[in-house]
Amino acid sequence: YPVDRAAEDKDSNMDLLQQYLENYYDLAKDVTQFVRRRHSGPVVKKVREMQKFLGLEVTGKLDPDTLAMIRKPRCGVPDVGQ
Amino acid sequence: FTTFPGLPKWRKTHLTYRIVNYTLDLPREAVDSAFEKALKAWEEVTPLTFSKISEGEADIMIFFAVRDHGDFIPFDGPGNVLGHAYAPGPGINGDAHFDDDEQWTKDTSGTNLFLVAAHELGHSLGLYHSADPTALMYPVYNPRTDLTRFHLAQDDVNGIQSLYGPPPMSSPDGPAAPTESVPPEPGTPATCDPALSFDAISSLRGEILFFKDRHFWRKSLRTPEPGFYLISSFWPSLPSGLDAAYEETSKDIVFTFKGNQFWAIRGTEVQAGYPKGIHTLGFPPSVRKIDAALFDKEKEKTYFFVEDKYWRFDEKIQSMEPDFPKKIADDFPGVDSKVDAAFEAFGFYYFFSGSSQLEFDPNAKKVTHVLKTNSWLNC
Repeated sequence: YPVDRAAEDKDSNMDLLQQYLENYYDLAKDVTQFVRRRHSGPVVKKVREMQKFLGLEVTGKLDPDTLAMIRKPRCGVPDVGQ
Repeated sequence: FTTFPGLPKWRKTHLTYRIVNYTLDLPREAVDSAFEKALKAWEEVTPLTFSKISEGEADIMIFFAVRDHGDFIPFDGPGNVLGHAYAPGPGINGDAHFDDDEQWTKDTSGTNLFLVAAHELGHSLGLYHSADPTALMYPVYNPRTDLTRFHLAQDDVNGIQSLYGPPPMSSPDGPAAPTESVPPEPGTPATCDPALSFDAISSLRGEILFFKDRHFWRKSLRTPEPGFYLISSFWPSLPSGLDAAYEETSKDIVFTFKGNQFWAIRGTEVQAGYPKGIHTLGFPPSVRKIDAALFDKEKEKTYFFVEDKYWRFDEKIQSMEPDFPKKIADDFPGVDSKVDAAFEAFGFYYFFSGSSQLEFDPNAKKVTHVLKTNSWLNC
């Protein structure tokens, strides 16, 4: 204590990203903690796919533009997959 | 644009919709009109038509709901997900659900219902999301959309027409052949090129067709964006590079001319017995081709323009009038150069020569406006 605010924000942003990729980019739901696998191939690949589809710079990382985009209101239908 | 996996689409062109319940954010009539306007946007660019029912099972059932609403995809409270919809098909398919935890508004002070409705109904018709940020089917809501100038992006039109084709030539006897609007490729004429000239122009069942080389623009007065098509995609047997065209509206026939031949087409059907020779209309052998033609529906007479002269054909008695040809400049003061194309609309004659267009008032017998040729193409 005190709470490490930055670390907490980072975790919640990661949760947001995980949910977004699972809901809209067909990222397989996986019990492994997302934060630990955020640099793994499949996740980076999905981040890049999402950034490309939405017209963002394709960095493979949760950069500020990408974070702002996944916070925006949108349609609930996925962007890829079934 | 993308379509749903498996390409689900409606196998009929007339669809019903029902607004099962209403958000309390707006008066009922505002909700009704938002959905009506949203469906009209799709109706204008396809053969689809929609009618609203108030009870029973409609093709497209529209719900407002919050959180878990019985379809295993709960909404998430204010913000984030605004709505979702299902691809065409029976039961829940085709339905559209809207998150009533949003603040639905007629403007963009909250979440604009018309915009989200038009998007979700795009799904109900079979469109998936688009990666074009200017398209209605882009997944992220754009609160800065100018509602006063809303129209579907070309990507949206290309997408929905890949499923259902373009609107029929507003013909009583069914839709025209499903044909792709051709996105401009290299070597095709650019719609808003200031030097654009036309080969021929004709009305057709309330639309205006602007012919150029192998293509034509099809302008409906209801949609700002003209469609762009290959002539051969509607009329495979017609030649490209036409000389002239006009619609004899009382017969629902468009006559198209090239060289010393002409064709009669009704909708997408070239009539049997054509092409015929232009001399069967009464032209002297010295006339090899005509430059332009326009039909005056009031007088039921067709004007044929050849170099600096013109003939007049009486459509009622199907005969070229005596005492012709006459000098164009004598009877159409201000129309001094060779006419490339011409048509009549709203009681005016429109003459096209090179990159200019003259609006001529046949009663006042004078040119009333000088315009660019592509002023009709939303340039």
